[in-house]
Amino acid sequence: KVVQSGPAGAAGPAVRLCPGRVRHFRI
Amino acid sequence: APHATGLGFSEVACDSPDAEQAALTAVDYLNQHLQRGFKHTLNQVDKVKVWPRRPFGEVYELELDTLETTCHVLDPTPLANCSVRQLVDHAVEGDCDFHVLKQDGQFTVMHAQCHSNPDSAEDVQKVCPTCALLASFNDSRVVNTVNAALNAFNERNNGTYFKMVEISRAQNTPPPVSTFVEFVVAATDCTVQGAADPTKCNLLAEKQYGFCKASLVRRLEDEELSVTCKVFQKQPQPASVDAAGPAPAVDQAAPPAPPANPPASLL
Repeated sequence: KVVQSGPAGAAGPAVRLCPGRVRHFRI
Repeated sequence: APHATGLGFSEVACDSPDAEQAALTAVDYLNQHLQRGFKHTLNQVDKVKVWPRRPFGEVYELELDTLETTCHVLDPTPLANCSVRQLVDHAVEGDCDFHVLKQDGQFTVMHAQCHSNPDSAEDVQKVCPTCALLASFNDSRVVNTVNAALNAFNERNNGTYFKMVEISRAQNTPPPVSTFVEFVVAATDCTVQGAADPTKCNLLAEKQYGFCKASLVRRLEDEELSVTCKVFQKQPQPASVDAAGPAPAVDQAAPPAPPANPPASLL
């Protein structure tokens, strides 16, 4: 899967979108 | 802003407010349509894609991980007050795919598909080598414990005869050999004294369910039975019940109101 990392020329670390936080405990 | 992919959908963060709202709507929908077992709670949003929808709105395509709680689906306790079943109790987890429509600020479930499985025995024994694993519902010790517990409950409950509806979970432990069961009962049109043939007793039109926990501890020539049941308020029969699966959509803006009175408890 190809995902754009952001607007052209944008600087800074890539933001991890998913998966989200674990609310209770990791299986 | 949604993260455009050039593939027709956008990606948003799994913990974004809209993704979270869509996921909570989805879990509410799941619990409203579960017909047996225990309510599930959201553990993690795995993936989210947002598709534009013509002429209005957008569709959230979600992959969710859920965990079993200790509240039966017939228990009117709000999900927020239900404890998550711990790994040492050999809990059940769920994997779900949902399509949730967002339109005019409202979220509506369009599609739901879930699979649930108990955690693996290896995972349970890794954290607790001596913990009991789930037992089969047709295990003879389980069936005996449930029957003994139901009889004991009906003997103490000097009135309406309650019938078995569902065994919800069961565990056998090593010596002292014990069996723990959780099951659902429902009030019938028979009295305890008049229930000579329970097969002739019918559930009431206005269903009244109870959730029971029981244990049978065996020591040499002695058996100790313990049973506690929580009987819920009567539930009016819905106009139509979709036995095949979830209805295509639910108006999340108008969830069913919980009963006004707290559930009665009978010991």
